[in-house]
Amino acid sequence: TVGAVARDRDGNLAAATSTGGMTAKMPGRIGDTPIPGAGTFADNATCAVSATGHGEVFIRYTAGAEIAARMRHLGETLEQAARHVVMEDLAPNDGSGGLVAVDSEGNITLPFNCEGMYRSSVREGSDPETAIY
Amino acid sequence: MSGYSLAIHGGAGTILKSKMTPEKEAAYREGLSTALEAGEAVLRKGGSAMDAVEAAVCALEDEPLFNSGRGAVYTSAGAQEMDACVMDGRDRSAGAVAGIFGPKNPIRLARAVMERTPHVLLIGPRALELAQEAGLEFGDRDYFFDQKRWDALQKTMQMRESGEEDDDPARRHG
Repeated sequence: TVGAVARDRDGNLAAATSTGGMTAKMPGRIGDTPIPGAGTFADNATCAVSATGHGEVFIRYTAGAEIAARMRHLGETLEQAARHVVMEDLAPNDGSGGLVAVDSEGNITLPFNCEGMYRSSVREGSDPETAIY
Repeated sequence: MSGYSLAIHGGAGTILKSKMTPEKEAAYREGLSTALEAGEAVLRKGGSAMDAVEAAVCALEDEPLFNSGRGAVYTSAGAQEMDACVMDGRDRSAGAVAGIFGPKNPIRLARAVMERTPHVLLIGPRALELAQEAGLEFGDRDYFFDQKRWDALQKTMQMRESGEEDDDPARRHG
């Protein structure tokens, strides 16, 4: 699965995710990628999220929308909300994987709970960062 | 108002840490850098977040190293099925496609669903018709074929047949 999240200079957020699914998956199986609120989510008031992982669990926990809900209702930062969902909601429930997210201020977070994660990010005025775990 | 931000991820499908070589790592880093630059170029010129994420994901879909578009993995039936989604934070508009094969860049078709229809998610023949109407570029089976993805399918099917346990979380990922 691949994906991107962005905040532009006008403060608008967007998310995009694309996948081939899992190797040897059952034909017709659909994961979280094309489900808004699960693998892909964006709302200017909170955050944009693109996820990759064990899709069925990301759907059940509505991963992207849950991060936004925690920010909106609990007042958590993007970092706090995303980390909670990846480490406390998904990980204990067989939800291996991770996500990339950006908030309305342009803050970026890239949490994951397993290996095989490929990431790259940049903020205006800073050098790009690329990492593989 | 502060400046732009962009983050991308590029899942490889079933690549174990133990199989990562310096050469492979360099290739993955190059692929990620190319995609990030594609998206950042849009933002640098004052473009929209939506255009930026589309550009970045298209670059990843064009790179066979990653599991989407040209690098898509195979189903148990030996076919490729692709899913994609976009969402716009300005108004929560969204577009998605699922289980498609043909368009080189499924993310562009997801955006076409968002911009050209009143719907959110399309599957099947009508999704491909929309791709044709939108003038999107198609690829054939040769374009999408990737030997390492095909080999990964054979190995996974052999593991299933032999009852071999698999603790690689990446095998359950896209």
